[in-house]
Amino acid sequence: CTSLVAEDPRGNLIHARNLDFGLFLGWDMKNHSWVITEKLKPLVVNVDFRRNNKTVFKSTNFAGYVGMLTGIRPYLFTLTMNERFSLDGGYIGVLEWILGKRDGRWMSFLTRSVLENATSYEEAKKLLSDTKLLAPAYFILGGNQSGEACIITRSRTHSLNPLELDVKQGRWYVLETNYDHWKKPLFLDDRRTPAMKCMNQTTQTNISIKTVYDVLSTKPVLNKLTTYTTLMEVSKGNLESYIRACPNPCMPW
Amino acid sequence: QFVPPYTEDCRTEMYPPRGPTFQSAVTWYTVNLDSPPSKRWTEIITDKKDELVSMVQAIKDLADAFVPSGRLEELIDKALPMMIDTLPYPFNEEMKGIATASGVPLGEVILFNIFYEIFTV
Repeated sequence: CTSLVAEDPRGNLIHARNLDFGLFLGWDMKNHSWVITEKLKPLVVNVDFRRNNKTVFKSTNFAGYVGMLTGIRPYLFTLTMNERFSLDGGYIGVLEWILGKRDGRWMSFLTRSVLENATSYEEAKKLLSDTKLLAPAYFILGGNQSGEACIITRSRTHSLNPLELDVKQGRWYVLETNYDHWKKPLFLDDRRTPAMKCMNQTTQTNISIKTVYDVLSTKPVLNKLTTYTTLMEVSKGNLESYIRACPNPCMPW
Repeated sequence: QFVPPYTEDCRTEMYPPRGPTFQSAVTWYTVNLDSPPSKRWTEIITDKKDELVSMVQAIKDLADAFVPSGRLEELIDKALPMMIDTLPYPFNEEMKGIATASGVPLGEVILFNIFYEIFTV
C-alpha cells in the first residue's frame, strides 16, 4: 500500500492511497496476476454511512468487510491504514484473544469506530495513537486545517516516532508505504523512493487530486497487488475511488 | 523501465482515470446506521453475493493447499463462529447479517474480517 497526505499552497489537504493486498496468496501464471487481488477487485464499493439520513462518514470497502481501511469524515478528517509487519505481530494478539486476554482492539474495528464516532482530527489522532491493538499498523491521518496530517506508526502497544506535516520545514506531504519512516524500505520493495521522487517532481505548487493520481499511477507505486486508488479532499467532503490494473511489465508488489 | 522494479518516469495526465491502468469505476451504496446491525449490509451483499462467494472460495482453496486434509477449513467453519460473541458489538451482529444475506458460513465471514491480524502470521 501507498498512502499520502499533501497540503497545497492554499492549505487544502489531499489524502490518497493505493490499496495493495494479496501478496503470496496464490499467483495466476496464465494471467500474471495475484489470485486474491483479482477476487477482491469486484468487491470494492464506496459506502455512504448515514444516521438520521445525514452522512456520518464515507469509505471505500471490500463488500463483506465491516471494518475500515479508507475513509473520510467530511470536513473533519480523512483516514487510511497500511499494513505493518513486525515479529510482535497479529498472531500474538489473536492468541492472547483466544486465551481470554481481550484488552486489545481489532485494527479495522478501531478505524471503523474512529470514523463513526470521532469528531475532530485531534480526537482521532489520540484514539489511533493510544488504543492497544492486536496487530501493528500504520495509520495515515489528515485533518481539516493547514499542517494537520501525520503518520502514526503503531506497535501493538505503542505509537512510535509519529511523523507530522511541517510545511515551514518544507515537508508539505507525508507518505507511507509499508516500512517505518525512520528506516530504509526493503530494497526489493522500495515504492517509497519512486513515489517521493514523483511528488517532489510535481512540487507543492502543482499538487492536486489529478497530480496525486498521476503519482499513484506510476510503477511500482502501481503494481500487481493494487486493487483500488482512492482520492479524498476533506475541505470538499469528497471521496472518489477507481479499480486499477497494472499492464505488463509490472512488479508483482 | 523494462527491468524490475520497472520504475517508470513519473506519469502525467492520467486523470480523469482511463486507459490500461484503469479497470473500472466503483459503485456507491448507502449504509443506514439507524438500521439494526444485522440488516445494514443486506443491499450491498445481495448485489455482491457471487463475488464474495468466489473470493471466499479462493481463500478456502488456499487453505486446502496449505492443509490438504481440509482440517484448516473445518477449523474455520467450526471454531471461528464460537468466538463471534467475543467480537465487539455491533460488528459481530453485522457479520452475522452478512453470513445470512450471502449464504457464506459465519466462520468464513469472520475470517475475512479478521484477516489482517491472521495474515501477519
